[in-house]
Amino acid sequence: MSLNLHERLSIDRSFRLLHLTPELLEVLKDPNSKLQFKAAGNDEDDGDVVLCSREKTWLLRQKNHSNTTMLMHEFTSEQETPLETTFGLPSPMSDFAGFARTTFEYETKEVSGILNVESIPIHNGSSDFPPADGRDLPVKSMDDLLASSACSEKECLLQWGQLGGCVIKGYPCILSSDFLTKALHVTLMSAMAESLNFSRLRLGETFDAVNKDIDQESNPYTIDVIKTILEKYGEKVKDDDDCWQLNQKKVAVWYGIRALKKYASQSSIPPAEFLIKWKSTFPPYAPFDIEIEMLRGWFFRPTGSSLQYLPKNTLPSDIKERFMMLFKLQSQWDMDDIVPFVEELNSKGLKIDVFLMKYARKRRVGKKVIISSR
Amino acid sequence: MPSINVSKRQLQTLLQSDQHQTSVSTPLGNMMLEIQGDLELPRQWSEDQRFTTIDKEQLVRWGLLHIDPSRNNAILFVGRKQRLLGSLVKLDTPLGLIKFNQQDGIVEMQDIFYYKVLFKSRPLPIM
Amino acid sequence: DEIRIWVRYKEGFSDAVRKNVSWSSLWS
Repeated sequence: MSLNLHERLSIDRSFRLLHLTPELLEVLKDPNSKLQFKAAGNDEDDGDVVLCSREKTWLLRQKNHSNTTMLMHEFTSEQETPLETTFGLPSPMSDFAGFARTTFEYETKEVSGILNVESIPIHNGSSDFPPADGRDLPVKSMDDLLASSACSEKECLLQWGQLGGCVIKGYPCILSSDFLTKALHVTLMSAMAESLNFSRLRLGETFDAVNKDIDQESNPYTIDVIKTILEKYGEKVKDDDDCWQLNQKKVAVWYGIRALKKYASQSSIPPAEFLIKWKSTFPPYAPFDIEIEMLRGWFFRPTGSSLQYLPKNTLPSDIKERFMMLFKLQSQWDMDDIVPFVEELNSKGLKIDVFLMKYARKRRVGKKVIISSR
Repeated sequence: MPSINVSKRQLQTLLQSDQHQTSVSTPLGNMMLEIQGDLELPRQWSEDQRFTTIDKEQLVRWGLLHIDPSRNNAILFVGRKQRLLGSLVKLDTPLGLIKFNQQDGIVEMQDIFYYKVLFKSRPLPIM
Repeated sequence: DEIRIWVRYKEGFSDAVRKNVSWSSLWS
């Protein structure tokens, strides 16, 4: 089969070639799906372009190459093309015209979408949020938040829930740590007082329980706040949009971290004493089981078994310096205690043993694995 | 933060019927041709039988492509002096053809390539 | 023949360079 090849004298530079992975092809085939190009950051050229479906995010990477690629379209020639008899080939059956050339392709790599919370205000429960007409609030809606994040809708909502994000009168905000703690405490107490089932907490019932006997004028525990508490400390019950199962471990850990901060910041505390203090911070009769191991990644042991609060955000972000500081604070670590402090810096995704061995020494003592400096 | 939806209007029938490219050109009539080198073509109109105008577009005829579908071999005659040997190659990853229309602010996926015609050997003279 | 139609062959093929994409480069 022979084809005449032509090219337009003026080439169209607006075409691009995009790698379509099997996952992307699935999205394309779904008539209800949508795909959107987005750029992270606030300026037009600030951040990298990503491609988002409703559930996933792909980073675009431009792969240049040294060949000439011509994109061509078949057309019907009005004129009879003079036969090129030089080559002794069959007469051309049709004509193609080059309309674009490219020297690169866009590769697509699936990545974790990142929610952009840079401009989202922290709300501590005060009654003056939001300001009238959302004045001075750069992000005025969840749609705005999604549009400004290099993130799919599903990933956005998941991260939003985990962060303690709340929408008050339509305006996105993040509840402060203190406000979250108060709201959680009040929710648990109210739920227990009304004998609500922690495995099936409905938003309406829970809100009613919290707001029983509260003066509505000064009440900061709006239905939006209660929803945030259920999202952050619970999991949606399958096939029921309005029902959450409380994640008891998450609640216990939240209280535990606050207890470490309160009772073990300035000096260390023996574990048995800490367990009592931790338990005392819960609402009375709260049914949560607690174990020191749940708080790994939040404490170190300066002497023997006693515990002292250590937030990750006080540690160096350079991996070598982080290990150095950790060994300065505690010369030998149980592997399970040190891993939560360093695994976020394992950017190459190495097996944890291999990663630890790059920066520390590992040895077995009985059933335990002990990590110390090289 | 800028964002724009990708329209797949042109692809819809194709995707739903599960038709896709199995030879030189796609069901929508597009072809991808790749040469290991620079292809030099005139950019100015000339009064020569190789120049034509179709639908107000000025074109220059520059080559003849011959495909043997049974063996996926291809021969490309470039101008009057060069001959290249190549083949129809299946792409490792299908490529979406996307147009970024700045004037209308529209992004449209127009086609999907599963194959390309590739010429990576040194051009031979035409005897 | 003043009309030049010609392939200037390149000995090798390279495609190692990869970089992130900016918004303006999608449209330029």
